[in-house]
Amino acid sequence: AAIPAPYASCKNLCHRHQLFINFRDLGWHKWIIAPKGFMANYCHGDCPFSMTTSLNSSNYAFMQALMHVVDPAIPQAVCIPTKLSPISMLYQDNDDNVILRHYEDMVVDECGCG
Amino acid sequence: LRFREHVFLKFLGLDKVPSPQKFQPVPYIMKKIFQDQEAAATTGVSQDLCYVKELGVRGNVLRLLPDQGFFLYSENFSEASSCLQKLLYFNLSAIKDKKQLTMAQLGLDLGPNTYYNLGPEMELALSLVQEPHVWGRFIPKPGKMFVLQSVPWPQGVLYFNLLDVAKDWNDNHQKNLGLFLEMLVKGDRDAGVNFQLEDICARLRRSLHASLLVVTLNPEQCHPSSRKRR
Repeated sequence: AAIPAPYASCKNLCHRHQLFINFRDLGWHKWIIAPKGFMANYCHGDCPFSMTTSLNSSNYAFMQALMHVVDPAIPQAVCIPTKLSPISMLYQDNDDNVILRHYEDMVVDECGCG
Repeated sequence: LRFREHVFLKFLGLDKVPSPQKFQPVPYIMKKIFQDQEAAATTGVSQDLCYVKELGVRGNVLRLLPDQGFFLYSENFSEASSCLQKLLYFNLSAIKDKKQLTMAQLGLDLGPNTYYNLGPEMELALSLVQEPHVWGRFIPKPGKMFVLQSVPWPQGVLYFNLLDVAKDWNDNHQKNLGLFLEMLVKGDRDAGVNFQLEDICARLRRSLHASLLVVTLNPEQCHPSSRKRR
């Protein structure tokens, strides 16, 4: 029989939240030439059973959400990044070298239950 | 919350927060590469972060090393046709051994690229320094000369490929004793020209800016297969 999925309001569901990391807040603007900061974002929200059948969630999350309904002692699936992108940083080090470096997986583009 | 800064710095590949004393100029090519990557990331275009398409080399970290050398002044300036002598030195210690050097480009900025104030044709010679510089001895013992070329005016920036030299220095830091740069006046000189030449050489000394652009590839971050088909 269909299991009545607990109703969760949209805003509590797993989704991407905006988070801008401003290097000035960290006091790093003195040595990071560019960028001034970057949109890192983050994932947060519930992964109820209904969610795992709709959004880009893994099969594993579907099974875990199902098992959580049957046995609440089993934790729910979690809200994690499913698509990430890199950033490049131009900065100066302690030897007066100017360095351009890329950092993979620094920006959360999409979230899902995993 | 006490921001666990050192953890994030370690992730960035730094052992402590840089506190630069002097701000270095950022060359156009590094700005362009940075802007191209930002644009690609913004538009979601997938990019191969282990290939620097603007330079046509594999690599994921670019470093611009400033020259830490000094000018040399030989006594018999008037007779010699030498206009400028400089020891160029680049500190490669920031490059840890496991990274592969894929490019090392020496940039010599001889000053504004303009037809105003043209000087006599020059000759530029670059040699490896074989022995440590002995204070009091005016000119380091130059070793193998690997560049000798005429430098018609105006010039702007001259580029030289130093990849083999830099690899040698990176393999054995003791070998890195720098380069000996000498600029000579081509052809003979008469007294009349002498006076102007002093000004030209003094102006050249003021405007000369040397730097070494180094590209490295970190095999742990850049697997051969990571190069996406373009």
